[in-house]
Amino acid sequence: HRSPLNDFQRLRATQLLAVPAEPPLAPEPGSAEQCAQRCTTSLDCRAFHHERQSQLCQLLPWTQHSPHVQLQKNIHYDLYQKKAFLRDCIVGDGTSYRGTRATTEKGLRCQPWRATTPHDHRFLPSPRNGLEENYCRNPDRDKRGPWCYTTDPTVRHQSCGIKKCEDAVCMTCNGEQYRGPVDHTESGIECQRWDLQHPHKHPYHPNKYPDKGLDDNYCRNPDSSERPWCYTTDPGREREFCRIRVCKKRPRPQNVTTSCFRGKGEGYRGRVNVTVSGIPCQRWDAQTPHQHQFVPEKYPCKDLQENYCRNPDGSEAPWCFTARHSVRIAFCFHIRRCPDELGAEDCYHRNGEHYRGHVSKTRKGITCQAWAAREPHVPQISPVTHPEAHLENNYCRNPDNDSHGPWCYTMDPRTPFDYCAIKPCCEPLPALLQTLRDAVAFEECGRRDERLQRKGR
Amino acid sequence: VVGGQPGNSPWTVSIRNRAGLHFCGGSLVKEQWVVSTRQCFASCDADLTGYQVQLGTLFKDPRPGDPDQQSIPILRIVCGPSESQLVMLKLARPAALNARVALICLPPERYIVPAGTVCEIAGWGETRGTSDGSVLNVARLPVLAHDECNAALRGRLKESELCTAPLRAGVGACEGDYGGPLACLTADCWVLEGVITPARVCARTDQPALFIRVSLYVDWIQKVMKM
Repeated sequence: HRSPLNDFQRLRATQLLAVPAEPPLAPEPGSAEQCAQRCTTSLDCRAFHHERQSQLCQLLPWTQHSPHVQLQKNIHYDLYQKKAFLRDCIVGDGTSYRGTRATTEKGLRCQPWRATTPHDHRFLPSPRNGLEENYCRNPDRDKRGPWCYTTDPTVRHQSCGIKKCEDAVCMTCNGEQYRGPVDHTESGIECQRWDLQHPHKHPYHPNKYPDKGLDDNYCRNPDSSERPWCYTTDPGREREFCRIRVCKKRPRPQNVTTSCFRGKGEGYRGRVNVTVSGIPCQRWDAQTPHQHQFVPEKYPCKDLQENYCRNPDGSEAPWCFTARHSVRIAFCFHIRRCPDELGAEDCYHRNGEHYRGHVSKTRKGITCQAWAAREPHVPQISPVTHPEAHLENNYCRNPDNDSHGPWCYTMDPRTPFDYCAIKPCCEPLPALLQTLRDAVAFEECGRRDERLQRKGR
Repeated sequence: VVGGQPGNSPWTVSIRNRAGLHFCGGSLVKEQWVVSTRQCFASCDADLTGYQVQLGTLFKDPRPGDPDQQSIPILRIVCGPSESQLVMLKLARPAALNARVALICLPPERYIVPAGTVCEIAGWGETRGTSDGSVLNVARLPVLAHDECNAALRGRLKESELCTAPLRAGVGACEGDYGGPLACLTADCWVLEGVITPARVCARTDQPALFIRVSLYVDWIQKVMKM
């Protein structure tokens, strides 16, 4: 049930460009898993390109660490590289280590394996044993891990002191930010890749949770469990925690707020403890009326005090278990959101249609796009279409008399336009709200089957 | 919705997070655009990958295979003018309009809903035991005159807010309804006059309920869809 892809690290939309002595192999049809199988069994294959659209794969004899090679963005390719060649930590005794460390733990330079001076030896490179250049290796399963002969005549060989992967990167709190290379569970079972649905089907698709770091088959904590875990390649065991060293220093909580909440409210430390429908929250250290996993001692960084609204699992907003049996959880959206806009740098009169100031930032702090530019947004309003509107450089303006004030196209590709960090000079005159003197006709909207309304359920 | 009853509101959509949990409501104003409230979203450039809107079903959590149900990923969020508390969500593809899914009309710019007009809120939010919380609930509320409401709120009513009168039975929106519509019947069509925003307490019997006055932001809504 282990996928051959488990030995590979995937880089999406990436191509490996090399200045090769000889061109790589021609692409062949195959799924990513078939490509991985071929690359695994090929001695000199270290990576492969997989074209998702055409389902083609091209085996490559180099990785991003090879000389004269560089990574490049390319939406047609996914690049898979053998983990052994990328890791800078070791699994077990490091026999499979194929990294590029070439100095010993005491800083001595390693002697190339091909050379027999200053130290003669019998470990000569072959296509199978992975001995290469002067990189640290472990050809004789030495318990201390990868080593090498040194270029110091007085020191025949020395360990390279490469850390074990579970110690290489430590985790803080519950490991939700852990992005380290451990890919085995605490009982030693290899993890299943997050982008595969076998042997275990699961909801944590990497595309769906881009901020959880669900790379390859590394241990992660996407659901705010006690610590990082993974689905296992053992069909009989769905998921299991991983053993990862806890950092000595606990990080200072970020974005702490008490009277309002910012973002999803993970840093909210206020004292609201009643839901908006008036139900008191359940204490976090209680298991009734609702049993739950968020025991305060197991979540030291989440400040699960009393029965205050908190957000220990990255939900949409602070929430709590409620004291009512029929309502398990309730969001605390009634807590005010903290303002997240820049302070106004200037002011405008009326709608700002005559504003000629030099503010060129949106209220979120994004730089404005020049009015004459056509990137990242092709403007519908420009100095050509509105010559009289003084659309200079990238200054905020109001060429279309927008009732909400000066605005600009933005340099953020995802935000075509936005209002600026400018406020009305004086309290805005009450908007002329009109009643419907003349009849209004609506087209293709606002109609429904009214029968359902009258007939009660 | 507290004090409501199961009903049909084909423009009301359920907004679901990555775990598929309903957390807010919205209104379908164009096949590919939903209006909701800023309070429901982490930020104006939140990554909404994995978030979806659900429409075409009366059930909050329909069984798989519900024929009319549509689930459409959300492409991105656009925040309204600062004091509007509005957001617009662009959908990954247009919703298919049918008997269960319809657009709600937008009001004329800066239109005042006459006091006493009976409007309707809708949502899958908390019912506090007053109705079946597993289906869409609707409730009728009368619009309160601006001055009267301002007096009741001791002068704290904003220009961008619209009020409905409190009902003795305790009728109103609640947690899970936020972002959903206050729809009023005008010229035989249901018009999106208000958007539900969080209050400190649901369905109060002694204070007006506040909604975002959509008619003040219709120009922005049209501009976003045009841009």
